[in-house]
Amino acid sequence: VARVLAIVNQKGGVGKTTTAVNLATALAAVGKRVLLVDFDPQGNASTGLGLTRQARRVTSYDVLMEERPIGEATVETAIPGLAIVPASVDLSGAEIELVDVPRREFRLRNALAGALTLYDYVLIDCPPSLGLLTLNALIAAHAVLVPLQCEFYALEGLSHLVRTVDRVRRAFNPTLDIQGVVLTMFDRRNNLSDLVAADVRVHFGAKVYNTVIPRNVRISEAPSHGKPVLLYDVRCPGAQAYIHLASEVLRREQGS
Amino acid sequence: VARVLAIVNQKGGVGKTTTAVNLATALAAVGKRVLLVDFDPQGNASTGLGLTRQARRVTSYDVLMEERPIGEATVETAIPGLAIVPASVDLSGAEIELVDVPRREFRLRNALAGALTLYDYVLIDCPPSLGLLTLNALIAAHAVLVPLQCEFYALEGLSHLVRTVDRVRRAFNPTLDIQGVVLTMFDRRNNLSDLVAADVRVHFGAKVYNTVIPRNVRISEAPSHGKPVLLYDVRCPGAQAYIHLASEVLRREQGS
Ligand SMILES: Nc1ncnc2c1ncn2[C@@H]1O[C@H](COP(=O)(O)OP(=O)(O)OP(=O)(O)O)[C@@H](O)[C@H]1O
Ligand SMILES: Nc1ncnc2c1ncn2[C@@H]1O[C@H](COP(=O)(O)OP(=O)(O)OP(=O)(O)O)[C@@H](O)[C@H]1O
Ligand SMILES: [Mg+2]
Ligand SMILES: [Mg+2]
Repeated sequence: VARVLAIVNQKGGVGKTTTAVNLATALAAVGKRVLLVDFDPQGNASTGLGLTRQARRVTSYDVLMEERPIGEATVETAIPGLAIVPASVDLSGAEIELVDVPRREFRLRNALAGALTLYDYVLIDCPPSLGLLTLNALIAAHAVLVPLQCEFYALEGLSHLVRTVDRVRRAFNPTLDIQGVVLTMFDRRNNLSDLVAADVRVHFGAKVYNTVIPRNVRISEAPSHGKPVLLYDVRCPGAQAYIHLASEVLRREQGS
Repeated sequence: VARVLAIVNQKGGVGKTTTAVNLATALAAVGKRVLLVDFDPQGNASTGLGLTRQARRVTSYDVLMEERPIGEATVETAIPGLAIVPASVDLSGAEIELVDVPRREFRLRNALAGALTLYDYVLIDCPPSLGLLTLNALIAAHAVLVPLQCEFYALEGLSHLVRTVDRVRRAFNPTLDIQGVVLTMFDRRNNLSDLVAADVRVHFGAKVYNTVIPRNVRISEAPSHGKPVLLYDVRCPGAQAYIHLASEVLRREQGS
């Protein structure tokens, strides 16, 4: 049965989509069957994997709100073993539409049930908020990965994120846990990166992955070619870091 | 009567808070009386202006949901002429709490009415979404400033943002307009920045400010000292860019 990993951080622009797309690709590259659920109305993960507008006919909005079977929304990507449920801008209305729907928090978990036997991993790319979309992802997930940009503002929201995960575990999903925090956009030339990284390791200790994702321009170029950086330039430092992260995630998975 | 500017972009991490804090400071530095409303549950703008936890006793949540008078939530900052309405994490619940409140879209506009005679400018720092909080800001505003990171993913959500501003203008706020798009984190060494900047100028033409904010590490260091970069290091390229942006905003304001 598939393990479901939610990629979550309400701070914007910290590398959630980049981590979801490249970690999913790296897991598929080592033979895992992976489904990526694009749960962000901007649809960046769908773009990062090269999906055209036409390929987004049935989306995560339809699965969540219209109860379309997840199989109907699933699209194969150019990467063998990696499929995606694309997102559309309709999703930005879902937060408000969901408010008075019964069992509104469980809709994604229920929708994914049909996919769990087909995949080894399901990754969910979340929007930058802790609203009903991210709540649905936390309730559907077994574990949470938190990308954290090595910047001062990025530290601010961490305690609220941890409290939210704790509340979801107690109220809805007893096995939910933060598997790890991945430091992103680490810039060796910049003192601030070291200070933030040191601070995070004090608070999160062993939860911080050893793999640190460096700031690497090839990572930000890849989406304009509709490719994960692993395909765009596998030898670059960014791609290598995501390959190492995948093996670290798999090691931690064996422990759970 | 004060002009209200909303700093909006649903894409995360594009420089909304950095623009709000530093533009507000630059406007105050040239003698304008400025109020910054922190409307993001992360409270980054409050931190960026050096507010301690204790100074955030009455917040934008209380003004929005409990109808506390805005004067009770306003705190003077270390910058002469610049005051702030701080944010707290309670705000992240407001999106859901607002759904069945009557005239939910007009609450911020109504709350600000009491402040408009005291200031020349009110700036609203918005969260990375187009939900009820940003909707409130768009209805309270006279003009919108859109910070845009020079990255590929940042282009994706622009058409949705423009459509949302158009819908708000037609349905709620007939004078609302996008005053301009400000390119942020521009990196001269990186081709991608040029490509994105060129693309934005094709779509937005003269709406794109001439001032481009360079990627500058001093900008990202300043918040850890609780200061805008104009105070932290006024001679650095980042601070100089925000000073130029302020004079460009003032020129455009004279035209409106
Ligand atoms: N390690 C890196 N080096 C350089 N650029 C990066 C790196 N990681 C991400 N980026 C770029 O930084 C920007 C933000 O990353 P991304 O969009 O993945 O963050 P996000 O958390 O998903 O944002 P949002 O909160 O809007 O969903 C993107 O333009 C991306 O290409
Ligand atoms: N011109 C710049 N040069 C270098 N770093 C910058 C620049 N502008 C912003 N930053 C840094 O980039 C990060 C993102 O900026 P900021 O937090 O202002 O974006 P935002 O759009 O407000 O994010 P969110 O969507 O989470 O509200 C911050 O850590 C900030 O310090
Ligand atoms: Mg994203
Ligand atoms: Mg912000």
